[in-house]
Amino acid sequence: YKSETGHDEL
Amino acid sequence: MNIFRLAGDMTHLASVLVLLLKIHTIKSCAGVSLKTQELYAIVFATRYLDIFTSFYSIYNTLMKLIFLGSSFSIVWYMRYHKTVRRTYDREQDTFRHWFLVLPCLLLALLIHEKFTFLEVLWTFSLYLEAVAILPQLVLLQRTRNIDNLTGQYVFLLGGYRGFYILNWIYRYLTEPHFVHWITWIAGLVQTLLYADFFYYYFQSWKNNKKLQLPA
Repeated sequence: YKSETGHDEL
Repeated sequence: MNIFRLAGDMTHLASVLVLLLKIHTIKSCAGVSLKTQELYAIVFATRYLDIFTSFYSIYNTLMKLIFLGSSFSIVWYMRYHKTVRRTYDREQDTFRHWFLVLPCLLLALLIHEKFTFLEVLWTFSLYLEAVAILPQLVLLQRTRNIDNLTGQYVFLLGGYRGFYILNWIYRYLTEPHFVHWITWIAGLVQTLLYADFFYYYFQSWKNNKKLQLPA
């Protein structure tokens, strides 16, 4: 599982 | 959104706005590296392509638009504004910035999480951001004497990096599966590049002197 949440950063 | 992330974003925003305001009001870009500013414009343009494909929050979209707008405005001022462009230290700002772009692109093609167009460009923007400050640091070293605003600009950018690292530690501890090696290593490299500058910045602040970098 790889989280996509890193992309919610600027 | 945690407090470190917000503080990081705000110092990042402040750094760009301080620079734009300086250029706009005093009509001078002395001491500012156009090479670094062009690299940041490329960083934002390649990273924020996802405003067309995914939506996170109004905050996220708004900030992306501000960063895109302000970075391209700075480049426009330095290249085309009839007064500002004359104050640009063209002869001193000689860093071959394309030599940073190509290796970063190559690295992004080799090391990424997913091989898709957006993901490779996003990864490229992380690598490029890590080294984009180099032309500015070289220019600071060459001109040695730095006016307060240019010093503050780099100081704020360094602050942004520091807060982002705290933000990653916080997210790693509080969010399940928050592991982003590429982002972290690129971010760490970027922060280390500021360490040298920070050393001299604090020295000058402690001694209450104008910031001078060694040749």
